[in-house]
Amino acid sequence: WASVRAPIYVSSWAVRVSQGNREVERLARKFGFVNLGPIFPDGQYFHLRHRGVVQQSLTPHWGHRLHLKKDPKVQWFQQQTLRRRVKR
Amino acid sequence: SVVVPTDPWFSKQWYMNSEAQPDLSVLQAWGQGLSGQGIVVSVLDDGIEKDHPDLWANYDPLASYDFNDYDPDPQPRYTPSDENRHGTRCAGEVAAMADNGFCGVGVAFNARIGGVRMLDGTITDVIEAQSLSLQPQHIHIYSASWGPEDDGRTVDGPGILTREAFRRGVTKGRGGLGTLFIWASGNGGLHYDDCNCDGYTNSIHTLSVGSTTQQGRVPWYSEACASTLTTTYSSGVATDPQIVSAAASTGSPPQALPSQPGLLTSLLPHRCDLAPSQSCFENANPGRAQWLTPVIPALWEAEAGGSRAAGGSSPLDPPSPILPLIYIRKNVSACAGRHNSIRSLEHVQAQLTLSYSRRGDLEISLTSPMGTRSTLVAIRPLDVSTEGYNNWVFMSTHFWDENPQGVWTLGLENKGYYFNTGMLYRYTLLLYGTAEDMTARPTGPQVTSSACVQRDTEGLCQVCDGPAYILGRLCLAYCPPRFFNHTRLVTARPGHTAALALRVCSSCHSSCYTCRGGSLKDCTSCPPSSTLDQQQGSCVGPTTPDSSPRLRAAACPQHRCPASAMVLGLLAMTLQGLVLCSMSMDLPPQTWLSRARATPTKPQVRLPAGT
Repeated sequence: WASVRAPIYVSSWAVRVSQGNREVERLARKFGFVNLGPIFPDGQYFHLRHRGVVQQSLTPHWGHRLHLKKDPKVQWFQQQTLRRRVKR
Repeated sequence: SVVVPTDPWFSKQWYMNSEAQPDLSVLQAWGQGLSGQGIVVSVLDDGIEKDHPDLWANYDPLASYDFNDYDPDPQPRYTPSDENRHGTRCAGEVAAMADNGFCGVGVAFNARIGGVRMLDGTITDVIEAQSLSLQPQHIHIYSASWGPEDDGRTVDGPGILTREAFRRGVTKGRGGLGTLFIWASGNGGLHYDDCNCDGYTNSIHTLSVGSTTQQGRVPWYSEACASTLTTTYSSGVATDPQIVSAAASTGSPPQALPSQPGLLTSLLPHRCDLAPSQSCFENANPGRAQWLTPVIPALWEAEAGGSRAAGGSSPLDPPSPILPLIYIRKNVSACAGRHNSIRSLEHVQAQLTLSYSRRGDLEISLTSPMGTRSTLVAIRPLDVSTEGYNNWVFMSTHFWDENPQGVWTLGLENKGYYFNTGMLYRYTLLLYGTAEDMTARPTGPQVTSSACVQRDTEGLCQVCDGPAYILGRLCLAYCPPRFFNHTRLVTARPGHTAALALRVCSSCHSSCYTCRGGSLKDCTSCPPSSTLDQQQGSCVGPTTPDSSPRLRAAACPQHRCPASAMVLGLLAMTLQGLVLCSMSMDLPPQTWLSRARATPTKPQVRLPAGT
């Protein structure tokens, strides 16, 4: 659990599409995302950004949440939140 | 010969030039040519200067990248206040060039060094996961000196993707040997922070490094931490000798970066195919021989299948109120009597789900059957959260080498406001360890100081220059469990008159724990699950699917398969039913689950204490 501060949602998502990049490109075109490429070398997890979504928000984007939830090819997705990290 | 760099600030690098006691024997190691050759390190920070006079020769572009905005040139962008020099200083302490007449020198001055720029922009789970997954087959070590805020009130850790990145690195990185993630433990000393509340530092996948000043004092910024695996020299207050930062754009400022020497230490010996125990670090004055041993911490051994895990979980039905002081005692058998029982502990994790009116007032401790008490988290006066802990994993390395069997005691004590209240919903104890009988280890130095003086083309040792036994790439004073020592005659080579008598360690039969020969009937002692037939000289016990040298995922008999038991356990929790598995016959059924993993796949090699 993060501590008491509310999460700050950013305009990018992580998705898992086991069919790979081509399917992600289709998904991106369909919902207006920009495919920023795979997160891991094996190409199952992808990083998407949506220029139409505000860069930082206190609430998640329900519309895209619904889109990704209903798409049969998306096994998992997560809208990204800001992570507070400090140098030591 | 001893190599002494001719850099202007080397004389000030007290932690390397033999001034500090205990001495880290850096110069002797350099004398043997151990200087990070062949190792690639990536510093996950705000980028490093690739044209710096201390770094340009060792800079590795493949280990450098900018994940925030994919800038083709991931060097730091310095602000007027020179803020983004954190990564460069880290990199310099690791691999600053030797004898270049500038600043000081890095301990691993021949290592390749790269820098990921990720801290100077938006940080998300994706950014962290990508940074920790950069070129996993090219980069050996990822160094991170960052984490959740050290404000004494945060409980935070890696996200889903970052945890996946750790898991992939450990299991697939470095060609399957496991990537090494070195993490600077927290700097929240001033805020009474505890690094067990930092999910990166207390992760089973990271090597957490603490700090000490030259005099062995705890620096002001250092925080309590039961999960620290090793400690390194670092700077303290202004009056303490400082760590020289070998590479910074503006000269060589003596600023401290707590993780560096520890990182450097881990760089030098780079025979990474074996995994020693942490006990390599226990020797307060590591001798030269210690530099010969790989210093990959034992937890990699755990991940590579060389160790075992046992554990148990217990949802409470109904949840138990947390009184001002409660103790929960459980008798744990750690798979005793089974072929994968644990006899020697390494890491211990306690995973708790509880609510509490003022989280920071609750001190949580764990006491082992042998009486060692480890404070998993002490009072944190600034943590006023009412959210408690949800499946939070606390880790301790304080029980290392102990026998886990017996009564474990979990202590929850309210050290704050008298009227604090809370409920304990679930607790899970995970034990990581090996089957080695520590009491059977011979006392005295285990790994001889003799180095391998002749290797074959694969790097395997051919000749040790002292009374030692050859095992793979090492020279050992005795052969560890699962091996027996004997002398092998090697036919004389052309130009040599006499045959060579090599003292070597060879594998016992897989059913034996110790033996005097390689046959089934040469056993001298057996693994816990079987007994020695004195007449036959062989081990009698349940045949296990794991006795073959290949890795098997589930070690317990099927109906107790840990994964399914855990799933059942979770179902049970949701259905408020009792846990269906039990760990040991002498336990009440709802107490513990048994979860054990594979027996060692390859001969279990573990460097004994003092190595």
